[in-house]
Formats: sequence, C-alpha cells, structure tokens
Amino acid sequence: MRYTLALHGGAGTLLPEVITPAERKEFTQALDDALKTGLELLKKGSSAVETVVHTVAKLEDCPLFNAGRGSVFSHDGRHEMDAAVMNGADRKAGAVASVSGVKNPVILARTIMEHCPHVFLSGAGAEEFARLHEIDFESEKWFYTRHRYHQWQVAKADNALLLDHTPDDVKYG
Amino acid sequence: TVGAVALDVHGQLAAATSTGGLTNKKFGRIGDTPLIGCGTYADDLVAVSCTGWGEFFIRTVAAHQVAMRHRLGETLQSACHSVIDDIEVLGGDGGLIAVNVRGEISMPFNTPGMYRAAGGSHIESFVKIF
Repeated sequence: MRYTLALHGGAGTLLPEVITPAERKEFTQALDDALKTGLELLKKGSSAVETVVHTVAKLEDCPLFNAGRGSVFSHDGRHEMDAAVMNGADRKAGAVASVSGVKNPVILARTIMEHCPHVFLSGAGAEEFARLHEIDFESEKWFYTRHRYHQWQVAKADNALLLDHTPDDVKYG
Repeated sequence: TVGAVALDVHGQLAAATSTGGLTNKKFGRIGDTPLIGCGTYADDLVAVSCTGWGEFFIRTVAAHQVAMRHRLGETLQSACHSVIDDIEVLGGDGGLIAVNVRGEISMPFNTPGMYRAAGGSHIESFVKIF
C-alpha cells in the first residue's frame, strides 16, 4: 500500500528577495527533517494520525514557525495557541484553542480526541484538562523568540495584525 | 501555522494543524486552525490542513469544501485550487495542503510563498518555499 506525507510551515507575504540564503537554508532544513521523520514512521507502518501528530509536534518545537515554541505574541504579550487533529478513518477529532504554556498543543488536541467526550476545549479549561493528562508545559522563556517579539512591537506600534511570515512593512488592519 | 496530512499503508488519512495565531491579536481571537472543517479536516477520501488569514478559511469552511468538491467528482487539484480562488475573491490569502486516499497531493496558495514539503512511497521528496 502507498503512503504519503505533506506538511506546511505557514504561508505569507515572504518574498525571494526578503529571505536571506541562510534563512532559506534554515527553513528548508527544518522542513526536510520533519518530512524525513514522518516518512520513516509511515514506512514502518505507523498510522496517519500518529504520523501527522509527530510531524506537527516536531514543527511546533522549531522556533522558526508560528506554532508551539515559535508562536507569535498576542496583543497583551502572551502566547495563545490553537491546534486540531482529525482521523479520517472514524472522523474522530480533537481541537484546542487559546492555551498558553502547553509545549505541544497538537499533542493536547490528540489527547482530547482520544480521552475526552468533547471535540473542542479552550482556555483555562483546556489547560486544566492538559494538567490532568500530564501534558508537558513550558515556561514563557521557552516560547520567547527575538524575531516574534520584534514583530509584536512593530504590529503594536501600528495597531496592526501580522500573518506568520510577513515582512514588517506588510500589515493587516 | 504548521500542518501535516498523511495517508498510511492501511489506506487511512489524517490531518493536524497548529498555530500561534496572528501577531498582536486581541479579544481572544481564534482563527481557522482548531475549527474542524475550516482549517483542519479528514475523512475516508481526503485530509486537509490550511494556513493563512483564518477568518476567510472560516467563512468559506475551506477544508470541508475541498472534501465535498472532491467527493462530488472534482479532481483533488481542482477542488483545492477552486477553494483558494474563492478565498481570494473574498479578499483573503493563504494556502492549504491536501492528500487523498490514492496518495495524490495538492498544495495551492495565493501568497508569494508557503513553506511546504511532501514525499511518499511513490513521490520523490521535495521541500519548497515559493
């Protein structure tokens, strides 16, 4: 039987002339590492759910991408993260929104899918469910990246919103 | 935002998406990522993960639209591209990745770039940005 894996690290107004060769190499390497790991899992017969959760968790741990560790700052300087996972075989799904401190929101989403009668949990309640299921939490320091902090300062100064990969001069009102 | 879609050797599909949202977001704003059928969806035919300006992927119920159009006979490419076109018409931007039960993939986007990668038992692995 065939197996296939596709992944993304976010879309944005990035432009070839904006991204430096070193950044391009860094991003390419991070995506390639996640792809290789995921394909290995599929080759060994892992399930599609196991593979997508593992792949996304790996990207969450990479500070380059706007998820998990590399998450952007909200208006009040926090990291409020969302995630979801869905199993095509039985249409089971788990989703979480507005959680802070959770190291891998996608693992929390899968835990909700597998151990909660609800599909979608949010905020403090979702964080309480995470602690009950011994999901890993990290300090604010883990989620701090200079690049995202700078983006936040720029966006706040102009009362704007920024997508994941947006040069500072491209903002959404 | 990051996401992955997979077809395993048992012929089963899954999708996962995760995000930190929008920089400087206020009022508890939530985008499409955690909304099943908008930013993340999988059934027995196709798995979809989206990224971009979430409000437009919510309003178009983008991930589920891909699944419906593909189930109604559009090719995977056509279903994915037409959903991104609909989002563009509304003034939104972003992209999505999808894989179907035959192992076909589609990765359309209407922004200048989207970080993406794919591979499989029958696909040469690749990583692209623009």
